[in-house]
Amino acid sequence: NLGKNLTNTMKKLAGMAIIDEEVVKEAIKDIQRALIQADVNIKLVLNLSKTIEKRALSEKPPKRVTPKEHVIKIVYEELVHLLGEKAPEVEVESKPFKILFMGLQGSGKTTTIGKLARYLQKKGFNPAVVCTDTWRPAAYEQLRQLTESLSIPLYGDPDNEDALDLAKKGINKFKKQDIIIVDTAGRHKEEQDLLDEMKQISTVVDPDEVMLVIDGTIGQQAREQALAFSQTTDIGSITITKLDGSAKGGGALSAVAEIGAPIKFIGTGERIEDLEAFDPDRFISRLLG
Amino acid sequence: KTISQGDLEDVLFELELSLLEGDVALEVAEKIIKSVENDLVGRKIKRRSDVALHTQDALKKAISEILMVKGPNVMALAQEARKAGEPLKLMFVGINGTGKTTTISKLADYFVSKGFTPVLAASDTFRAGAIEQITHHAENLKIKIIKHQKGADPAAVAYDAVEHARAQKKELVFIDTAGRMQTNTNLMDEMKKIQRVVKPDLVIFVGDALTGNDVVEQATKFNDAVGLDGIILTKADADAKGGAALSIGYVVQKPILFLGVGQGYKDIIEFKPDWMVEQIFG
Ligand SMILES: Nc1nc2c(ncn2[C@@H]2O[C@H](COP(=O)(O)OP(=O)(O)OP(=O)(O)O)[C@@H](O)[C@H]2O)c(=O)[nH]1
Ligand SMILES: Nc1nc2c(ncn2[C@@H]2O[C@H](COP(=O)(O)OP(=O)(O)OP(=O)(O)O)[C@@H](O)[C@H]2O)c(=O)[nH]1
Ligand SMILES: [Mg+2]
Ligand SMILES: [Mg+2]
Repeated sequence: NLGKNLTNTMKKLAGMAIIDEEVVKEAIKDIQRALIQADVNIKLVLNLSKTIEKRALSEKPPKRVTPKEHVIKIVYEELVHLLGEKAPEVEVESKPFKILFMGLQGSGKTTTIGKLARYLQKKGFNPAVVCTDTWRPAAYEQLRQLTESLSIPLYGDPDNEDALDLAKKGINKFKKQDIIIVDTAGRHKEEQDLLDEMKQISTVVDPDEVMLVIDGTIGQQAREQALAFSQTTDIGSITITKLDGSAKGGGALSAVAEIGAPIKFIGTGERIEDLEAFDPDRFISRLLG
Repeated sequence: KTISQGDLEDVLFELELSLLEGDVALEVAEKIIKSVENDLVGRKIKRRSDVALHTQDALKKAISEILMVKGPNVMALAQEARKAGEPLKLMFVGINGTGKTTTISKLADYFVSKGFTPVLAASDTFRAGAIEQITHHAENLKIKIIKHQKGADPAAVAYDAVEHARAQKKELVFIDTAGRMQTNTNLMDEMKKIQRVVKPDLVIFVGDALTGNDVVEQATKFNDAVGLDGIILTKADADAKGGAALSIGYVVQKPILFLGVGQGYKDIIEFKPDWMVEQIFG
């Protein structure tokens, strides 16, 4: 179990009085393996470990900082450098503040929208939801069941096959609300027609924030898929879902590194309340096992 | 001359990298590379330049061996069920959002086209819109769906579906279950209960082909809980390199039966180990 490996190497480092190159290299190898097992992009892991090793061997640890603390601090700094210090909140400036959701099939967009709507409602906002998913059977019904008990207004029309038209009508209907959250059908980078549709939806919605939803269990493809989404419109923020399972969510790290959007929330379950503000410290310690 | 460990170092490193970048889980990639190394060290070669080619062949061989697992022939079993007058029961399990419901509708469509009459069991009684989603598919395919109200006992729905299939001489029952994290003990127990009550002939794990290292945990825990008879990997059309197939195959030694390659009813293909070799070696 990798967590144990890392602990053992860290113990070795802890036992050292001064930096021993061999032990440091061993520690870096274990960190590498931890990050790979956490699904961080391979190239990113190789680059990170080069940087970490260079810093660990060239930087003199400050007085009374043990080699172990020194290496851990460097690993930590490099990861925080990628992730950002603390995720900014959803900052509602102009009204209606429009949030456009996008992501791969089954990543958790619709469920997250229910959660986010509740989260914003608790903060005193007046959110509304628009369903533009014309592909998935019962997509509107799913959102209806999520928003109904919260008395959150929802617009959708299962008989309308035009996502753009739905977006236009929904934005228009809710122009008096504080916040409008727009749900879209899942899509991936090989579906060029759906990516084009997303470009058009984004033009119609003219979002104040674009939220990319990433499945916490995704592997090496996270980077490529995130790139494809970022080419349809600027991505403002990321939510990683399904972190209540055993996945570490390293794929999302690669997406952040690639498109530069901060992670704002994580999904930790299927219930409406299972949405947490992103905490880089907890994410990193989970990443390293 | 014979191949030495030193000869292999660089080429094996590159190979491991391509496995990892292809979404093969780390522990599986390491084990595969180790077995390739053991296979090659000490082998006689004519020229040093032959090492790369020998290594590629050894890797292809290792991949094929992992994936060549004898699996159930669902069509043959369905035909036997028809003869015996006893429905073949398939239960579909996996974590949230992998494509279970969509995959069931694809398989149902396939068997309808072959003259069978499947029955669907809406045993996801929890998620918003779940019953409506599968009902919509049943209506499109013009097949019977057995469903209760939201929040009902999933095992009871599955049981009713089997009873209906028996009474009406329908050959196939597809049981759709809710997505669940293998770390959620209550939900894993719920799944075991469905299995106890209904005793499915086949338990099929539906995984997302884009999944990374976690697929090892998922497949292992689901296999430990209910025993898997086959695997279906979905969303292979997303340009998934599909290393998850190799990881699962290695770890639970169960056959990958099908690949989901899109969201339409026809978007399902038989899994062939050659596909995996093609993915890894481009
Ligand atoms: N355990 C867990 N399940 C989640 C989480 N977020 C979403 N889900 C589940 O994942 C599955 C897919 O969620 P959806 O919200 O339908 O995903 P989607 O992205 O809207 O899917 P498409 O619209 O088909 O692309 C559902 O079973 C959700 O309940 C999470 O944080 N944890
Ligand atoms: N591109 C693509 N999308 C797929 C494939 N299989 C399923 N999907 C999509 O993935 C999303 C989730 O599919 P579902 O069938 O709802 O998944 P599920 O496992 O039943 O989800 P839960 O019941 O919520 O756990 C839907 O948008 C499907 O259309 C596939 O092979 N390719
Ligand atoms: Mg959705
Ligand atoms: Mg389902």
